[in-house]
Amino acid sequence: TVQQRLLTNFFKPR
Amino acid sequence: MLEGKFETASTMKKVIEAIKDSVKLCNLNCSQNDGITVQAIDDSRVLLIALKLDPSCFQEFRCDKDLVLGLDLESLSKILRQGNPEDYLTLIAEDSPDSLLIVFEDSKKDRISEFSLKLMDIDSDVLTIDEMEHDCAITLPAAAFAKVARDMKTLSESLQILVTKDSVKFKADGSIGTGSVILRARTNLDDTKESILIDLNKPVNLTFGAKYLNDIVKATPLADTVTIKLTDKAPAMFEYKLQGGFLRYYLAPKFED
Repeated sequence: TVQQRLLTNFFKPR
Repeated sequence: MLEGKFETASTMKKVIEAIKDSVKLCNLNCSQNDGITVQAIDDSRVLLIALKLDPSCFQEFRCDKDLVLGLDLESLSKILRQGNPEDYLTLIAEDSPDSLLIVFEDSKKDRISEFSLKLMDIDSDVLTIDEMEHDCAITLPAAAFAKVARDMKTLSESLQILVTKDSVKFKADGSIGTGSVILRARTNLDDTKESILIDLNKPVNLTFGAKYLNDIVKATPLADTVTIKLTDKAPAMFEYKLQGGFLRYYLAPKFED
């Protein structure tokens, strides 16, 4: 969903 | 070896109750400098939880070697319920642990209960969480926010939050009808935790899943106030401050592509 993409776009794996 | 002793079990009990319905499995990261930290994403991958318990959260804290303790939070919650909120609580783990030892002591020291919780290998990404610019920050009594979130969920799956420089409006639009609650900014000098503070750079109008807001307000017993930072088309942050740490939730708003 758009929400899931938003969260993963903001917080990238370290 | 990890040995972290809390002055009261209540902090850990409340923290786990606040996150266990969003996240089933998570890693507790332990280090001498940072204390205990947790980062976890809920199963639907819309809500990110970040917990920090500094060494200052503990009466005694030592962690000779960085440790990652993989836990089933439902199981941890079962064990934490065995202790009283006012008991001392100590978490103990060896350097390469396969279990976490959890010890409760009655303040009169006439009762000691020990539990061992099996650890698990949990695969999880560690994410970078940078401080974000925000359009507005609201600080309000945690209980007031919890009431709005719980009440409005009965009307609609979504809750709209609109912020102007002097008020926060919560709006729900559901099949049975609509509802709104307006909280006006106010400064209560006698009782600062009752204040509603709005720091606005830009008016905000965002919509969130009511289910997630109801998961977030499970942290209400942890703090008198909650701070909410909102930005257009960015995850919102909900912060409950702890003595020497915090529990933060990052929730992606709903919007059209």
